[in-house]
Amino acid sequence: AGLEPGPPARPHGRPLQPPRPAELLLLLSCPAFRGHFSYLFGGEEAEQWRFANATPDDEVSEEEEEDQLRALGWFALLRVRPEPKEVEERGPVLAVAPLGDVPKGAPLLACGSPFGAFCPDIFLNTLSRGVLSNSAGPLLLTDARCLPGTEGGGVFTSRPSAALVALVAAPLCWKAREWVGLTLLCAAAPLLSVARAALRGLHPDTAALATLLPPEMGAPWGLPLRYRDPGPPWVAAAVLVECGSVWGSGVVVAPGLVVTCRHVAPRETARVLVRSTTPKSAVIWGHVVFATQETSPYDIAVVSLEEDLDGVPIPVPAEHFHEGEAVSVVGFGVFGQACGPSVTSGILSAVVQVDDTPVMLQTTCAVHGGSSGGPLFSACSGDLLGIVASNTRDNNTGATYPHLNFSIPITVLQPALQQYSQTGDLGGFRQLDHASVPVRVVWRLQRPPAEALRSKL
Amino acid sequence: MGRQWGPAMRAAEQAGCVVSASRAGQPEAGSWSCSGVILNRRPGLVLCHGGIFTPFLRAGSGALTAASASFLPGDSCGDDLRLHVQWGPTAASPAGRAERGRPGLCTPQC
Repeated sequence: AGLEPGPPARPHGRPLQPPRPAELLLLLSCPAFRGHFSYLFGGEEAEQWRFANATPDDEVSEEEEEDQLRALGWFALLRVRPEPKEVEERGPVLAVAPLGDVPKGAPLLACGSPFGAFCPDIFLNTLSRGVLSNSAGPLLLTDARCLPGTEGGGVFTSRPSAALVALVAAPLCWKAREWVGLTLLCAAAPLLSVARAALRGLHPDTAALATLLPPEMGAPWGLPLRYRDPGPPWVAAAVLVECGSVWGSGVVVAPGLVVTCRHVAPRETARVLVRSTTPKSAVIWGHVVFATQETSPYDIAVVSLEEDLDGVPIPVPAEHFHEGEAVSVVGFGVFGQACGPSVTSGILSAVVQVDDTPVMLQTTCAVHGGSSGGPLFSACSGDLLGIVASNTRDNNTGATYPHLNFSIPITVLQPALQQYSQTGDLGGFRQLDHASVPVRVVWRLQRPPAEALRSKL
Repeated sequence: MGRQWGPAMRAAEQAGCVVSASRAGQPEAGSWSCSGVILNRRPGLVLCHGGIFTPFLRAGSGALTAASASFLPGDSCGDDLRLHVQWGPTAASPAGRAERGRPGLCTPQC
């Protein structure tokens, strides 16, 4: 069938404005971003981290990688040359969120063009969604997945209204050769402050441009901290757990009780240090009152604190699980003690049942080493769904998949937690050491044994 | 995407652009490109990533590591730097309107 006669076929994709010549006004960076970057990714950590656009195995010359690393926290202010007789509409004024106004866990929208100018007809302004995973001053992390070429792209929030929060600094992060699945951002507000100051100081004819840079949002953004969106309350229930040289995450399930993983706090009676970060930093000693046996498929340990953790909202344990629901993991993976817990978002991708009882939860959140023992929450209800136990590594290729991970349903633990809280009896926990064979098979990621073949004799 | 995202998506797509840098007279020598944000359309002020300028820095990438430096003037790059910015149709721009104004365009299945 012939095509209807029509306008000359456009190159695929959306009609674009032709490329416009521009001039470089400034190169600019945020010294605080670079300071936090050095603290979090420098020093002895440096050799673990790669921000190259290529995978760790790709050949990127050392000099090229050095250049990329040096330029990682730098941005540029350009002026597009006006076209003669052009009547460019001013367009909507871009709003900019003040630094620190977007809480951890808040949803974010990234907009960049994968592979840059390689094929803008197809890739221009591609969207990606995630949450603010962590922040250290103007250095922000999101789990919105971005690709090479999106560096410099804008990252926006939708609450209380659309505003520019940050620009993409490094779309790909690798730690110890594992893809981390997080994107490094630099907050926009401090960058624009540097630009304003530089424009005013550089040249009389550029000083006027300083007034044309978008302003930071006033109220409600400018509300005092106590009125600003504090973000999801459940983030505060995640704690850092240190047992000797091993550290991991944990979740407060009662004012004096923390659940973590056995591989974080393996021995009963071992002394454990628990650090909470919100509403205020607190460091409390505790000891392991229960840890499952190595043979148990449930990788769980329970820590009793020497004093109660005040002000930490105790999460509500979920009673049901809904595959596909929006979930969040809160854990100290990636940065550990260097800054507070990270929040990553995804969906509940599978609920594995044995005899109609949920025994394993799988999610698409980005989970990294150090997040074990951390809480899995329903992003809708804020209920505690489970305890993160592991992510996935392909032993053949050595590749790790942070976005496929396994959690122990809280319904497996809740009866024992209730019994212990009421009577101090560990009997309920001891049951976890006697999980049935089908449950063991599930957690060994094996196929359940087919019905035992009967002899014909 | 949920309704809550409407304004953020519009803001993102209005502001989104792509920036490419190349050498005068040597466009075939390849270009470097990245994404950017249009801060103001008149005059066109754009913020993009600085990584694409490293090859053009007169003093090399070492200039970026000066501890206290928070900015470098535009003439830190050589005169052979050529920059281009490209963005999509905007609600305001005539091109976008012309496209939007042509009813009946369709993509018949063959």
